[in-house]
Amino acid sequence: QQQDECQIDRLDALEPDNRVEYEAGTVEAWDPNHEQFRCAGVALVRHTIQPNGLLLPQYSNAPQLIYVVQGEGMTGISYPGCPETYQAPQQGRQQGQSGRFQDRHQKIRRFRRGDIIAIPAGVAHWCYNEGNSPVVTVTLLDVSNSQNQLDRTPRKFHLAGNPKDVFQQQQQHQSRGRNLFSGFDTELLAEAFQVDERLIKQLKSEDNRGGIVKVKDDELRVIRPSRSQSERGSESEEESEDEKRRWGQRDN
Amino acid sequence: GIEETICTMRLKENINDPARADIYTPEVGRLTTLNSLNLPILKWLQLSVEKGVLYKNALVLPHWNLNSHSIIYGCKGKGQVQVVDNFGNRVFDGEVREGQMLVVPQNFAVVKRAREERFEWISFKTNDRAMTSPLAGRTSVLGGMPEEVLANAFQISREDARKIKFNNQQTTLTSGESSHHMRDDA
Repeated sequence: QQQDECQIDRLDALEPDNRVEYEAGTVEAWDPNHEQFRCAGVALVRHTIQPNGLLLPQYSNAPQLIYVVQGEGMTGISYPGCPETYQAPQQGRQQGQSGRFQDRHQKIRRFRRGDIIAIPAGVAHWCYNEGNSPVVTVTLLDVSNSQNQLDRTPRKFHLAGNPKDVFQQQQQHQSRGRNLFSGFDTELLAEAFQVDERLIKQLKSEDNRGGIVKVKDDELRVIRPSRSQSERGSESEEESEDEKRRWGQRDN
Repeated sequence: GIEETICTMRLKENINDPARADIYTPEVGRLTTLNSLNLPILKWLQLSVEKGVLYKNALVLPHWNLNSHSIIYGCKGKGQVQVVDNFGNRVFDGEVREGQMLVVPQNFAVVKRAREERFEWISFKTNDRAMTSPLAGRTSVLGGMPEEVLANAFQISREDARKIKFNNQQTTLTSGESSHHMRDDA
């Protein structure tokens, strides 16, 4: 922290300074250069995700705490090196397939109003609104945290879409944003992913949907336990006893 | 008791020995890591090191450094390197040759490739347990996401999302040459 950053004569309650609209939601940010935020070493952003909207995968240079103001949905947080523990059942073994192309992914977490979600610096996440009302979240980025070795400028690194930088002033972010893949050579990425260059051009997301997109088919189909399975109480325990009996299982 | 702890502490380690490689793919290359787990003094210094060797046409899969900067020094040969910032801008696209230094800031995405000759480098990392997050390959960040998320994010079919997730089953290092053949199959 530089000297004099906290010599504040007067504090104010602040509204967001910047707003960017996308296909299925909006992102609003408070000016990170405001003296109050510079003193605290934080940056703040508010996301509004419309029903059936998907906040595209991204990571930040600072650890984040997200508070869910309203709505409900699910989020996937991809930790490097963690296994894909949510797996589709193997099919087609009799057809000589090894199950390689059955989907599998890392754990998915549900969230609802009042939840706090913690995301370390540099760890990618996405969010989906599966409710009927908008999801509103407020995110604090702790740019002065030791996990951030860059400067105190809040940075979002986008893995998909073409979102604008919401922390930059209006006049600076008129042009369309770009994701990380758009910066690499198409040929290099084709070698890295071992796919054709047509598909790499899709990764570069040269469309106008921005950073929050509408999901096709009105629902995001992913592998996860059903809500009834995870939230039913003693009823489900009885049910699982029945299941065990049916499958001939006994507790050890 | 300081002589029992600090004075006798191991301060030296050789990182060149191919037999010590942590990641190795024949005819592609190898990576050897020295961090606070195998050289405890590095915990004090909060630094670590990676030694890399790439053979002709091989590449280090694109990735970002999760918790550290990476300062690359070219030891032998030359490698093509691209670095991308948070705006998706390519902030470096060129060769790193023997004797040259390149700083890759934390979270910036980077890819390295050896062209017509072998490339050796050393990366100093500003964290004693530096971590990377791959963008492609078996352990990639996209591989950890549901097909449907990728299909919607990139406006591609589920079949194409599967290719993105599963086509390259290698981690960290991959052969550029073999991928040309696989691309035809994809």
